Amino acid sequence: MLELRLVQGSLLKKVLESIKDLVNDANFDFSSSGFSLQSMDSSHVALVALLLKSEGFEHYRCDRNTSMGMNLGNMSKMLKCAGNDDIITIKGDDGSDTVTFMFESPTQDKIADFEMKLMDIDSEHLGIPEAEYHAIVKMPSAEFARICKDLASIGDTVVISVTKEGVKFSTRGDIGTANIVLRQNTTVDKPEDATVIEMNEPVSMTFALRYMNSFTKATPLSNTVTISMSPDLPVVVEYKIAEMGYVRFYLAPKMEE
Amino acid sequence: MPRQKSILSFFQKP
Repeated sequence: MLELRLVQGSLLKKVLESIKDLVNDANFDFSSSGFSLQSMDSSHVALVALLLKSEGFEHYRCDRNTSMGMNLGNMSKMLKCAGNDDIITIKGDDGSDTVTFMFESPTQDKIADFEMKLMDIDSEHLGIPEAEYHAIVKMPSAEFARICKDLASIGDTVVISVTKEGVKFSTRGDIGTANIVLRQNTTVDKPEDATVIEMNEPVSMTFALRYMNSFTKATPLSNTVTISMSPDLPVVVEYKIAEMGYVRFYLAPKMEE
Repeated sequence: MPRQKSILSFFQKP
């Protein structure tokens, strides 16, 4: 028996929108402490890790650990039928080949349930080693989205370099080059507007902008984004979900052979 | 041109 009631249903809608274009199918792993998902994109270049802890739910019941394979496109179609203010409940029964999404309007005058077919997914759960990062940049998520979008109109790859001067995003393409430098800026009215650079050692790495732009679909989930880099490791682009968990995107770098 | 690495070359299957 599985029953999860999320008052802020729009959060689940936003989570789905942030990952559905990167990952087609994924196993949702439910346990008493919350639910998680880990999946690679079909090209095996990026990996999504999602965690939503049980504390964030108004009601959370999961009698035994269970894994449900879902097509994220289909799940997104169903969740789009929920209003932004709706309360969403996920229900499942042991051994069932379906999951039910129930949507309640805030005034309880409209209640809908959508039953979705589950699927068997052969997933490879990868071990992500703990890492010490050379540099961690925390910045407004909207600013990061703007930079990725702007640079993608010039080139296909971005070089992200962190030095004590700041963080530089560079690209080059047929029409020319672009460099955007952000300096650490903590003298802002609101903490979420700050750019904070923690650097142990300078680092410079190259990534595909197509993936970075896909990650920025998570922007509505959080005012800030954290970018963690070390040479020879995938970059981690993390959007925290207030008091509940996170969506993390890992992207393998482009490297000289 | 740098080559795109696979995520599988960094993270291990159990």
